Amino acid sequence: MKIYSLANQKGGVGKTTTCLNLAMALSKIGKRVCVVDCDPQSNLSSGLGVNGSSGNIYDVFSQRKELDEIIREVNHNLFIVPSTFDLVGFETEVKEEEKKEKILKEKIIKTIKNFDYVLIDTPPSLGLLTLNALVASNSVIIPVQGEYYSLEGLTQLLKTIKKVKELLNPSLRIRGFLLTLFDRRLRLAHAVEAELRRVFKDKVFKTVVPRSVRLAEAPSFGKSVFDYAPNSKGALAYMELAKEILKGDEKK
Amino acid sequence: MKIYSLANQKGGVGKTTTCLNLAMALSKIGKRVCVVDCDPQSNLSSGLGVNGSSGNIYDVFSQRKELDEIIREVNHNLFIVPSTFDLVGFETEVKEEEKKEKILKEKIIKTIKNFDYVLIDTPPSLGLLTLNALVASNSVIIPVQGEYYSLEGLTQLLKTIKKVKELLNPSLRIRGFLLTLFDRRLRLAHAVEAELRRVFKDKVFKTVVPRSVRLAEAPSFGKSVFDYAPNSKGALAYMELAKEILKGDEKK
Ligand SMILES: Nc1ncnc2c1ncn2[C@@H]1O[C@H](COP(=O)(O)OP(=O)(O)OP(=O)(O)O)[C@@H](O)[C@H]1O
Ligand SMILES: Nc1ncnc2c1ncn2[C@@H]1O[C@H](COP(=O)(O)OP(=O)(O)OP(=O)(O)O)[C@@H](O)[C@H]1O
Ligand SMILES: [Mg+2]
Ligand SMILES: [Mg+2]
Repeated sequence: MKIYSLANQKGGVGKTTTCLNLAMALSKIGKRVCVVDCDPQSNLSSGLGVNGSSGNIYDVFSQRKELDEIIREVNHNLFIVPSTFDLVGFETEVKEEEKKEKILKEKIIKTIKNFDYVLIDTPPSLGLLTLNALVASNSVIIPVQGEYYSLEGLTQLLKTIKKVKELLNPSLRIRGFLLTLFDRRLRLAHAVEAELRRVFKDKVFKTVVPRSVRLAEAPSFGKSVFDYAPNSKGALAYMELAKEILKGDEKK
Repeated sequence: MKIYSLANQKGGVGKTTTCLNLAMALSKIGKRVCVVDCDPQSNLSSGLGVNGSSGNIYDVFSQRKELDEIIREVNHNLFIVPSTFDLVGFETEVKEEEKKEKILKEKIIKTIKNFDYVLIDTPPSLGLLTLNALVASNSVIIPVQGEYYSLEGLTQLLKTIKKVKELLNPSLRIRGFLLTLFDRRLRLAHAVEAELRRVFKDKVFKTVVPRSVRLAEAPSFGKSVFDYAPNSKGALAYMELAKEILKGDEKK
């Protein structure tokens, strides 16, 4: 079972959009996929038309329920652990127990089985929720928007990943950097791509997700881009990404 | 002294870009302005070319320094309280002292004087740092991107503002909703604008900030859009916003 986190503390770089549509692409290829919404904003849940009020990840973090009690089916190959705004209280409510970064990892080990992929969406921060996701994962996909603040934030993100690897999860590695919201007409976007590929070389996915309004419209219908606009640039890019990831994973 | 927070837990909607360029516009009109970077990402600081390593807001939240000891001049009418990544530790480090939401308010009252405007940039979350900014402010500017997730997140933001007003800061009010990153060619953007103006009426600024690549390029030079591309759509929009805010404030 491959467990990937989507992480980048820079806001609005396409973490949720990537988690949702990559998961859907993998499920359409035939993989059994579970997505976990670890963001109080709950955009992943609402983007798939799922409401977390009758059972959600906050119940799990607060030790009231197990993951298999609240998991929901989206289609026969895709399942979701929904979130709720109340999750915002977790970081200040959790007691100083020494294993507060390992709660999600232990919960996944306990009841999440029989999936090929688990994808975890994280909030735009490097706080306790994102740490839980990084500790529970065997690798991280880092969406990067082709803009300055997004590139600048990578230094801190990589320091945090390194610290998690040293102290909490030695098997954590970077699965890849994904260029998102990419506008081919802008010099800035190409400059960021060139810099990213120069520094991180083949750790940057070949697939680049273009800016495509269909990707921004789909969540208002509670659908993935595949169900909303299957022939759009966004749908083709996320299917291409799914295939690139599968090819790389099969080699290992 | 008017103290405004820029707040919206949705990531990447233009909080920092608005804080920086609105402050610069007000300072060019002749107002004396102080910006406060309350985000561990420190984008406001780096966007103005200021490095917070030798004195920052984390020193103030940790009670090691006062604001007037670390404030820096950007130009003769604009000053900044810079941030640092270390601020990310504040939310879990602060003891359960009963006034943890009021630290920033008390620090501002103590040493920040002789400014016409104080603008506070916040991280993409509704955690303790944003609460400190809301408690310290007399009003909030809410940047809203013309997209579904940004509109959806407003419900929680308004609930949080209402709670802060009831429990911690009775004088807090909404100064206005600002449409940002607006792409006139997209139906989705116009749909979000129509919904926003229908629900919030004249609380939505007349000024709309268009998507303009100059605004995304400027921070890589540590400059505001006024110093980088003074005739760009972005510069004109933020100057228009400054004038609209001044006009509204003078009426009261
Ligand atoms: N390739 C794309 N083309 C067009 N719009 C996109 C694309 N990817 C994402 N979007 C839109 O851009 C906005 C930001 O994307 P998204 O919410 O997925 O980012 P995020 O990193 O999860 O944000 P946050 O930091 O708030 O969690 C959303 O409104 C989304 O619909
Ligand atoms: N009007 C605009 N036109 C073009 N690009 C813009 C505009 N406003 C902001 N940007 C760019 O969009 C990205 C998001 O903006 P910004 O960082 O200001 O948002 P934010 O809400 O502060 O994000 P975060 O939630 O991470 O703090 C940045 O790369 C910025 O340079
Ligand atoms: Mg998200
Ligand atoms: Mg910001």
